[in-house]
Amino acid sequence: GHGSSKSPPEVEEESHLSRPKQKLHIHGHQHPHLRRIFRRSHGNGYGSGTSCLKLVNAEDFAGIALLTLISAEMKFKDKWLACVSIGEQTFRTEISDHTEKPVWNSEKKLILERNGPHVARISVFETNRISKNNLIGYCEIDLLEFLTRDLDSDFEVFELFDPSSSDIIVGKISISCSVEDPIETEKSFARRILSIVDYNEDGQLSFSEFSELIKAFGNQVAANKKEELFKAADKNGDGVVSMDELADLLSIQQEKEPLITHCPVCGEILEVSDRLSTVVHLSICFDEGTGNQIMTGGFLTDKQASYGWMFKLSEWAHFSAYDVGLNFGSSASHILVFDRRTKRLVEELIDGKIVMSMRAIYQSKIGLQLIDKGAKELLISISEKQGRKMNAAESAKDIPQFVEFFKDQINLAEVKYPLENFKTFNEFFIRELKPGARPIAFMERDDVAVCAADSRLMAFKNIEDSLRFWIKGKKFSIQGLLGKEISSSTFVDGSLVIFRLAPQDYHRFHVPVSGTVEQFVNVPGNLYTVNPIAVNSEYCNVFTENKRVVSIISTAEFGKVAFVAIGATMVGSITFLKKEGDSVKKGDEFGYFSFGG
Amino acid sequence: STVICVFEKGAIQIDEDLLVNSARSLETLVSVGMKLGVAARKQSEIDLPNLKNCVLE
Repeated sequence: GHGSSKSPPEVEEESHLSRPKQKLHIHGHQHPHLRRIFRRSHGNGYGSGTSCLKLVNAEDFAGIALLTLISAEMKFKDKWLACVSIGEQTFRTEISDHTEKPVWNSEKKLILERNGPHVARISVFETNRISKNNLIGYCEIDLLEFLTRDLDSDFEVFELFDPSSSDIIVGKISISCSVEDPIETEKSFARRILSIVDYNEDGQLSFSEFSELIKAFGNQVAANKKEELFKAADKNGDGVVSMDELADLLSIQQEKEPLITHCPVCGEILEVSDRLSTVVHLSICFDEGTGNQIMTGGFLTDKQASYGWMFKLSEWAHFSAYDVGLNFGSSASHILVFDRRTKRLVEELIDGKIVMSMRAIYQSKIGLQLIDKGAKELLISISEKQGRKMNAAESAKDIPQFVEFFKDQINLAEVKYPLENFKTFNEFFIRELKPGARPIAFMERDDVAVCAADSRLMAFKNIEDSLRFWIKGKKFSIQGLLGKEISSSTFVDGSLVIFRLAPQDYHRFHVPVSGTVEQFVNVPGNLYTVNPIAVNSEYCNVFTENKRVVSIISTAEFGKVAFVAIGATMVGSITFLKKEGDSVKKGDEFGYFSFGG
Repeated sequence: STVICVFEKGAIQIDEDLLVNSARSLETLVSVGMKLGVAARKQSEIDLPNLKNCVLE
């Protein structure tokens, strides 16, 4: 680097480590050379008040580094932003005021790996309406050198060079960098993971929530003794595991007999001997995806996003994985559904890591920010790509595997044509059933409405009930669901019935009431998953933001009925078999969903 | 993918078992053609007693 030290801005140093020494074990050895620096929080964003470590030993160059882009001194007034890139990670600051001394105080977490990249490139851009982002200056900092140098200050000033000539200095930038305390990393991971498996959101893990977590870690030995582990974790014996208790269990247990053998998010097998790397991997994966993708200050572009991670945004994730089995990476989880026919509760298997990924992404502000910044387009492009693939002749070879995977849930005897008739996977996907395979209740009575799809159903007398028990998206409304072209006044405070189709289901939908099809309205939109995890998220508004087709059926017995077919990730193609003005009888085929965007 | 049907206020009397499960945030597995509910009688019909069911005492 090209740095020169300055006096520290209100930094206090602690002369001894306040935590017990064994807490600083990393990879089975102590860190004799670590010194902790406590910063005061200034209220201006500089210094978070958390404890950080400065490294003086190159061997320890692994963990999560906290890099703060503090401020710069430039040679002219403008609006400024700075970017930092290290390896595949890139972050940016907010845009400053119009000034020659921009202040960002932007703290970013970077993953530092042994033998990984350690030179950070910092670029400063001027930005205005005319020139957009114009690179003015840059510098390169060897973080290893920065962190191992013994300095009085925990921040440094670096000269910024003109991109066209490294002889010309165009300004200066102040930067600080420290390594996050491994204990803090572990605690922050415990906090994060607890918030994801804490289904009732009480800040503690019940035994069932704890069991889900242990299963998701993919360690069969640990899964078999989860009662024992729960008892060990629940130190105060109050029957629940708190965040601190979970953090302790993870740190102690991981040392003697690793609990976590697979990442619950990406399914990757973790190197059990490298405990810090495990925690770093998990923290980053939970926060930001697989670690293969590049984050740019909280936004994600389609070039940067990892296909694999995005795929896990939907229940279709295991469609790609059925050939390796649901239990790959972590144990299968389940969703409970009440089977109306058998009057029993049934478990529907869904991969635990997918459940967790979806919770992480759809039920957190961070996750939804990711989706907001570019991944929406990616979901559509993945779906379009999948549509092309499933319409190709080669896709027909996937049919037997799919049938085998869902053998308990697909009844081939009721399918109208034999499997060999389907020339593509999509043809099979929109398979017709034999006449009479789905008896229509009270066929002769038009005052009895029937179910519109083989599905998981939720029904509510009014919108308030639907919001209380199911749809948590803050922006949900009838007008939002039906779109601008249809007057919602007819349906205000109406009853709502939701039919959710799962991958293995018969994907044709039928008319629930007899009448006349008045109109169809296409409403363009996104292709979020329609899984309950997303529907139950207060941050996500799948029903009012997803692509959909709204049709209005005029009936003698029920007045007008709005029928909304909503596309989802992978299955975004909606086809209707009736047209405006057609008379329809309840139970008639109305249309189908297929692979595509 | 999902289908949502919206009925006008008071137009349908949805089957009780479906409402009960939903009020427990529990989805019900159904098939095409299963009964969903019955058209609610007009308000005047609801307000007036059904004379056929009345008994003189």
